[in-house]
Parts: sequence; C-alpha cells; structure tokens
Amino acid sequence: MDLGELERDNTGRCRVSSPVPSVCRTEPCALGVDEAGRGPVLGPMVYAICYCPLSRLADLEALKVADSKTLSESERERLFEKINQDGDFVGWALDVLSPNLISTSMLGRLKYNLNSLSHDTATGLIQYALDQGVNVTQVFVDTVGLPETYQKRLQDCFPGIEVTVKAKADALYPVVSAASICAKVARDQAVRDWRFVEELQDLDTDYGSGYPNDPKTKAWLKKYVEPVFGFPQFVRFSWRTAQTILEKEAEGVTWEDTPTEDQDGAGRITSYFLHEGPRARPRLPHRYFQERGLEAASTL
Amino acid sequence: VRQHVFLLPEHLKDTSKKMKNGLMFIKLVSPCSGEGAMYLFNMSLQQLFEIKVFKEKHHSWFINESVQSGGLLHFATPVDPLFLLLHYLMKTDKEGKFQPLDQVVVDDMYPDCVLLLKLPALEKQLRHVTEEKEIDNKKYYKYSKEKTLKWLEKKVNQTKAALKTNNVNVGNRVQSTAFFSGDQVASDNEEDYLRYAHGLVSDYIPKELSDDLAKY
Amino acid sequence: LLPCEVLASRPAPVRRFFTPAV
Repeated sequence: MDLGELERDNTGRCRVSSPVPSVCRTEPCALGVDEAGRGPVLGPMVYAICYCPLSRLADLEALKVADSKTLSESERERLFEKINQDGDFVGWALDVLSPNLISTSMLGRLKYNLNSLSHDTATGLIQYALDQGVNVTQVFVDTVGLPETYQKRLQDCFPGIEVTVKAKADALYPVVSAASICAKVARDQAVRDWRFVEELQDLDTDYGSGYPNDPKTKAWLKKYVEPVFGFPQFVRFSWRTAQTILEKEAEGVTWEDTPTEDQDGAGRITSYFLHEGPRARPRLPHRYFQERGLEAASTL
Repeated sequence: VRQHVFLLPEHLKDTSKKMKNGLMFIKLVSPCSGEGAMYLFNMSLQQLFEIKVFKEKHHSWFINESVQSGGLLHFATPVDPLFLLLHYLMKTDKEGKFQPLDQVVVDDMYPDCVLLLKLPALEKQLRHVTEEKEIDNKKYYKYSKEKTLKWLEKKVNQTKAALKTNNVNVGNRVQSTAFFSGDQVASDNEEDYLRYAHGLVSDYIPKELSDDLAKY
Repeated sequence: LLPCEVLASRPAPVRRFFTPAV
C-alpha cells in the first residue's frame, strides 16, 4: 500500500484508494465501512471502505476476510494482497487520520469530538466512492456511538441508499470485514514506518501495543514527554492518559481564553456608585501608551 | 536566568561592544509617578533612555534553545533628562533658596541620579527651568515655575506637530485604529491635538505641574 | 513570540521541535 503522501507529511489527513473496478460502475454494489486504531494513544486512526457488486459478495466471503480480528499482521497483509489481486471486482479507499489531526480536533477552541470526526470521515469516504462513480446501493457500517442515531444520520446523507448500522458488523458482512482488513493493514504500515518529525535522541520504538493501559506504552510516554513541547506528534495529546502525564511532567501553559482564577475583576459594581472611601487609583499612563500596551518598566 | 528582549536604537549596538559597561540599566525616579522606573544610560554618548515594556497576557518567547515566560518586549527610547531633573528641582524648591546642582540632585532611594550630572547638555538646558546665580565662579540654581511652563509649552507644541505628522488618532471618539476614514486628520480638530499632546507630555511631569500647564 | 504563556523560564530543545521559516 502506497502511503508515500503520509510519509511526506504525517500531521494531517491522507487519503489512499484503489482504482474503481469497471464492474462496480455498472452493477449494484455493497459498500462496507470500518476503522482501525480507535483506542490507542499512539499512531493514526484509519477509516476504510471496501465495495464490490452484490453478485460477487460470495466470492469476497470466500476469501475468508471475516475473522480479521484474530489474524496476525502478516496474515492480514496477505489477505489485503488477495483483495487487491481480485481488483477486477473489489475496490477500496481509506483515510489515515494523523494523531496530530485527532488531537487538534479534540483540543481545538471549537471542540470536534472523536465520534463526530469518525462520522464525518465515514460519510466523506462513502461520498468519495459515489463521486468516483461506484454504483453503491447498500452500505454496511460498524457502529460508532448509538446505532440508531448513526443510522439516521447516514440515511439522511444518502437517502437513495439502504444503510445498515450494526454493532460487530465486521463479523457479519464481508464488505465490512474487508474494509476492516484494509484499515488495519494501513494502520500497521503507517505505525511501522512512522517518521518522527522531531529529532529524538536514540529513539527506541519498543512502545508496546500503543493502548493506554499497556504498561510499556505508559513507560514510553513518560520517557518521551518534553516539559515544554509535550510529546512527539506520534502521540494523541487529547487522550486522557497523555493529558495526565502532561499535567504531572510538563510545564503549565495558559492561553488567552483559559479562565484564570486570579482574574483581577473590576471590583463590585456597587463600588462604582457608593463611595467606600478614596479608591487609591494610580495615575494611569496616557492613552497613547495604553492603546499600544506600553507601560514604564519598573524592574528588569 | 531571566532574559529580556529589547528593541534598541541601532547605534547602541556598537556602544556595548566598544566599552565594557557602556550601557547601564539604572533605576531612577519616574518624574510622573515619583516611583522608581528603569532607565538605560549610555556612558559613551552620555545619553539617557526611558524603558517602556510592551505587555500582553499569555505570551512567551523562544530565545535560542530556551523558553522565557511573559513574552515581554522592552523598548529603549531617548528621553529628555530635564524631565527627571524637574522632580528634584521642585522638591528642593520648598526651601526657596538657590543651591548648587549637586545638592539638588540627591536621592538616597535612587543614588544613580548623580549620573544625570554627567550629562554635558544638561547644564546648558537648565536655564529653561531655573533662575541662575553665579558667585565666585560657582553656579547656583533655583526652580522657576514661569520658565518651566514656557519650556513645557514648547514641548507640547513639538509633540502636537509630531502627532500630526505621524497620523496618531487623537480624537476622543472611540475608533478602532485598524479602521479610519481618509479624512481622519480633518476630523481630529486642533483642540483634540492640543489636549492629547498635553496629556502625553504630562506622562513626564508631576500632577500639579500638569494641572498648571493645562491652565497655562 | 508564542501566543501562550509557558509558566516557566528554562532551557528547551526548540530546534528539535521548531524549524524556523521566513
């Protein structure tokens, strides 16, 4: 899988896709959506779609894609190759969402939570298949959040298509299983070949599973937290695990709109009307300086 | 170690190179508030600079391989030392007698004020704000309010002219500096300029003198 | 100049995390 674009810039979103098999333009197709890497604190999250004509679903199933969860990394890659070899009737596309994109979305001034990010990415990929001319008539999705709300949301987006949202869809529908394989293979490769933009001295990449409760992962995070810059961008800053370590190990940082307790308020409103005795008001600097944020330096 | 970021006039750069402590940071009285304020004294060119600091909350600096909290930006701009001298002249005027300068400029809180006496131009300037007597080749000075007001009037006029040439927004309408109409100058009338210039000069003189100047 | 206040003044590996650009 060619993730060259991601290697060039692994701070944003990267889309990779197969050519559209011509048969998928003419025959009615089923499309499956699935994700990989939702839980880990390290590395990107991947959303993938996989589609094929309804008439060839049995052939896809015959590839034994259903039990992707139990497969090893190399077996998954072998399966992905098989899906690709059957390129004349199976197509796929996927979005790699970098840890930086996930963190900045979740921590931005306008909060963009993980469920919304997941929903929008899945919707975007389905739309992408439609834009490429795939004749999608049925969509199967593993649920994120409440199945009913997700189903309604997708149905509203794609009224002409039959949408099925169900938990464990990757074990029920071959197109979802295949999508799951694509997603996992992409994430495995992205993580394995991750290029750290930061110059980390003698980096060891033995960070365990990448899941927050993995002691190895936790130890890795503690080792690589930098008091001023936090973590390398391989880490999802917005994860609770990462935040806890930052709160303990890193310097505090205040931003313009962070409410600070010691806000020196303007005093009580009544103080403007009732005379509580002379209010020692120092001689304010002239407007010229105030407008420019300048004041006399009393110390250095 | 606390680091400071300064914007300085270009020519000061070689001063600090030429003389070991060519530039000195000293604390002197602020003529406006009577409290201490930081000044920069250029030993070689015998020049005095006031230090203003640009302060906005929630900023920091990266300086080489370090981070400096606060994000303060300091400016050093030349200031007329006569403003500082006024503070001492007015203080000793209460005694009403002529005195040698080195008995006027005395301050145990800001002992570096004696550096002001090193400024050659200062003695020539004194006639703007004092009455002078010479006995046995020794000069004695006494604060003169009339002279001072006349001198300050010149300062106000110079400031007014500078405000105009620099298109400083002086009207007391609330106006965002980012949006101003083409005819802004016409709309800021003479009186606004005068009041603004007086206010600006008043940042360098005690309150009661500012009031006298306003009347004058 | 950073648009936030780091509540410490200390050494920091700026070059490793920032690439200056004009």
